[in-house]
Amino acid sequence: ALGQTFQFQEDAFLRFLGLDKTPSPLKLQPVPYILKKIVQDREAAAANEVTQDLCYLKELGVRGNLIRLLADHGFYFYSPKISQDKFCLQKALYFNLSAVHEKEQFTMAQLGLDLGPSSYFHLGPDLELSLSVVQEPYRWGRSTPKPGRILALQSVPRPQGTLRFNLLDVAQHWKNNPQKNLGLLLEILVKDDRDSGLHVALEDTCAGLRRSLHASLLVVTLDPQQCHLPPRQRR
Amino acid sequence: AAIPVPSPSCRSLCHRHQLFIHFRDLGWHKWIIAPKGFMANYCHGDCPFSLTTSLNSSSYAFMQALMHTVDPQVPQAVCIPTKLSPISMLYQDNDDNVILRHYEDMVVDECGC
Repeated sequence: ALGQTFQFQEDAFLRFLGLDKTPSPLKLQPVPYILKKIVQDREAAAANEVTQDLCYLKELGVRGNLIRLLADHGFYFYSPKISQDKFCLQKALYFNLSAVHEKEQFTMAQLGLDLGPSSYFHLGPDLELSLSVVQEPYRWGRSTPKPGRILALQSVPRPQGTLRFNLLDVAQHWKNNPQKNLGLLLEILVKDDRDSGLHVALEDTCAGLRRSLHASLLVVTLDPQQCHLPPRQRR
Repeated sequence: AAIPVPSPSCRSLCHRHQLFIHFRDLGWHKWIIAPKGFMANYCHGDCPFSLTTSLNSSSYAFMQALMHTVDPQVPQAVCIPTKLSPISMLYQDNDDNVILRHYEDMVVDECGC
């Protein structure tokens, strides 16, 4: 009976905190340094009884009271003929924004692509990263799925390390039109592999990228009920 | 400011008590990344009429204490938080998302009647 009472009280409190049920993550996600720093700074300020504006994130330079680091739920396209297709890597990126409440206002949406150790790229082939918004559903055939119409967002020659892309407008559009959130298409293309000596390096580089690629979407929102927007200046 | 420590004779009077919440005790350490716990505190103690004015009391507590002296069936004024502050929590949800949000009214800073 005591256990049931605790369970009932815990569930009620978690709902109050905005959670449907007690989270039970199977694997712990990596936490970016910036989030750890925000927590540490707030703890230090609270310990010293310093008044904090919890609706402004000075570390990110934006207003907001809720930060989500959304995990990517996309999938890899399998291409057995890397050198023929000129694709080193093709991946669908998908971020579920359904937890973002209607009243929350986006102030930041930043895609982070961690390509892993930069040592892959020093001796490898010339690569180019391309990011597009998928605008039509995937066509599922016998082989690999193909995205419908896409809108090219950005192209990065010789990508390496961690790349960040501003997706504020895209995320806002997805939130307003959830049925249009079909994700992104990430492609890493081989620009020039005519030198046959590079083929082995190409295979290694692409395999390394597949192993180490980690994508996440950092979303900051502001709840106007908890954080009042600054008054507009009079003309 | 230093927390005033009540003298032995005043220990039963309304004041803030220290309470550290370890998330491990609740089993929440499996999904809360930081902090590991926090000093939540709690309020406890008597609110006698004679000291209602000196115990950070509301006017209502004063009136209730007054009524209690007239009619003992009316309960005494109670010791409650009068100032609370938020904490920030970093946790992971069931969709593998990492979330940082602050929650209002999680720490008792001051108590009163």
